[in-house]
Order: sequence, then C-alpha cells, then structure tokens
Amino acid sequence: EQAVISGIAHDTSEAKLTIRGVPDFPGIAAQLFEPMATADINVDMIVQNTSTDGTTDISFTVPKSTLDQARTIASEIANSMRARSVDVDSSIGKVSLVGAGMKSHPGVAAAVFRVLADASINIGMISTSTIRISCVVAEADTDRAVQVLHERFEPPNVSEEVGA
Amino acid sequence: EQAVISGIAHDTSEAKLTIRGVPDFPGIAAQLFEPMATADINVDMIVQNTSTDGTTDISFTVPKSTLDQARTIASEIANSMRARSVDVDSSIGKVSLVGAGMKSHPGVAAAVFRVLADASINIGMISTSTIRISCVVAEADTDRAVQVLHERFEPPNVSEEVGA
Ligand SMILES: C[C@@H](O)[C@H](N)C(=O)O
Ligand SMILES: C[C@@H](O)[C@H](N)C(=O)O
Repeated sequence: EQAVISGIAHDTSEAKLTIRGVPDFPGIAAQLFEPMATADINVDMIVQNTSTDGTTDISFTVPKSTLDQARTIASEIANSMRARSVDVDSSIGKVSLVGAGMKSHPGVAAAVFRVLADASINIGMISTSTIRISCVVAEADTDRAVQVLHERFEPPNVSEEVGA
Repeated sequence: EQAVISGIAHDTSEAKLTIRGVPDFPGIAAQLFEPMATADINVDMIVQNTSTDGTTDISFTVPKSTLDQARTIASEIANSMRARSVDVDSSIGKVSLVGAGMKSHPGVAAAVFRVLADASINIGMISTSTIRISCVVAEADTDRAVQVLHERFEPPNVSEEVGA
C-alpha cells in the first residue's frame, strides 16, 4: 500500500485538560465524558495511555471558549473519583499529517518526529492512526511546526481544507 | 454538523509495547521510531500523553508477528535513553467507531465509553479524533465490545471494509 500525504493541518483554537491518576476500571471514562456531553462541551482529541499501579491519566482538548466550564466539570469529577489532579494547558497547538497507508510506512511517523526534533519543538502528546499523525506542541511552536513539516513532506496544497 | 457513524472496526492482530518513563524533550520520539522504521516494523497506533516530572510513556502497536523484533529494539533504545522499562501486552484488541463530525457531538464518545463500561469491558487506551474513536481493550473482550457497540450504534453494514 502506497503512503499518501494529503495535507498538513493545524489548530490553535483548543486547550488541553489532563485528569491525573484516574482509577483504571470500567466506567471511569464514561463518568468523565458523559457530563461533558451533557454540558455540550465539544471534546476533540482524547488520549489515554496504559495504566501503571491501577491508575492512568486522561487528556482531552476542548475549544478555548469552553475551557472554564470544562475545568469546573472535570474538577468535580476528579474529586468524586479521587483522581490526583486536573492540569490545564491553554497554550497548545495541534499539528497533524493527514494521509493514508501510513501504518505500512513507519518511516512517515519517524520523519514527523525527526523534523520537529530538529526544529527543537517538543512533542507534548502523540496520537496516530494509519491516516493521521497528530502531535500536540506548544502553541508558540505551531507555525514553525507546520512550516518544517511542509518543507519535509511538500504535500498538495489542501491543508486549508483539512481539519486538524 | 451532523454526526455520522459509518462503521465499527476491530483488530486483534496487533500487540502493544509501552516504553515507561522516557525523558520529555525534543528528539526522544524520533530516537524511538527511526530504528523501528529502519527495521521495517509497521507501527500502527502511537499514543503518548502529557508528561509529569519531565517523563512520560510512549505506547505503540505492531503486528504480533513483529513483536519480538520490536521488543528487542525498544529495549535497546529504552536503555540508551534511560527509560524506566518496556512493557508488552500481546493480548489486546483495538475497537474503533468510525464516522465524521464526532468532535461536535461529544455524546458519541461518551456513549462508546458507557456501553463498554456497562459490558464490564475495561478501556486500556483511548485515542480519538473527529472521525474515529479508538479504544484498546483486552483481546478476550474484543468480540463483545464490537457486539455492544453494534447494538448501541447500529451502523450501516460496512464494518468489514473499515480498518480499525
Ligand atoms: C481509565 C478508563 O479508561 C477506564 N479504564 C475505563 O474503562 O473507563
Ligand atoms: C516524549 C517525546 O515525545 C518528546 N517530547 C519528543 O519530542 O520527542
């Protein structure tokens, strides 16, 4: 399968919340996101890695305009499930390489990480699939991240139409 | 924007590796995935959450057939970057709800997490975007996860064509 890079997208309209130390058993993720949905808070990227010692962290992004509301709800839920804390980062940017067949071309993800590293851009979060490689970086690094990715991958000029 | 659920996909052909406690500065992700690419190991899902205390974990999935090779490489790299450990789970299943517009419909992700919780299926990893909600569960829970998601979402019968 050919790897196709169709575009590079970016988004600086969101903020990130991280619930630290949530218990890792059934029902926890539902308990966190059902109230968010009820409050009509648009949740975009959700990232949860594997637990250690029975707890893990859950991060998610929301429009900056709804950050305060999301933080209030998250704090209540964190308390009720005895999570350790709620961290907030309102200065993030999401940068995504969009394409197809990238699972069969591991060099693509490696190259994304390499160009960002060579530009001294730290990668705060990673979420990938065969059609999308998304990295959360500092908001201040977003434009430069987009620039170096364009220089490396030279995708067709469709990035304006592609959501991050 | 209308939320559209186009299918439910699942994949039990992969294994998961987690490098625990990698340093969180530029170059680390590249150092891990460049050798994987050089060794032609197809990396599918990469998940990294936000760091605490300057370190974080990076998880990724590979075809089970390449697990041993991936583990060998990962262990060497983990040592060189003084990561804490390499964990492996060869009994995972990936289940994905595929669609569009899900960022604007937070109830969809919440419902995915709820149906899995009600089926007593623990969610080990989460990675979402506006077009895909992916959960890693125990391999033994995969069929049941697909079943309860089908019951809840009743997507068009396209799940056989949709990659997880
Ligand atoms: C941490 C959270 O994902 C939990 N494992 C659940 O299934 O809800
Ligand atoms: C942890 C890893 O992603 C690191 N922050 C990097 O940029 O490579």
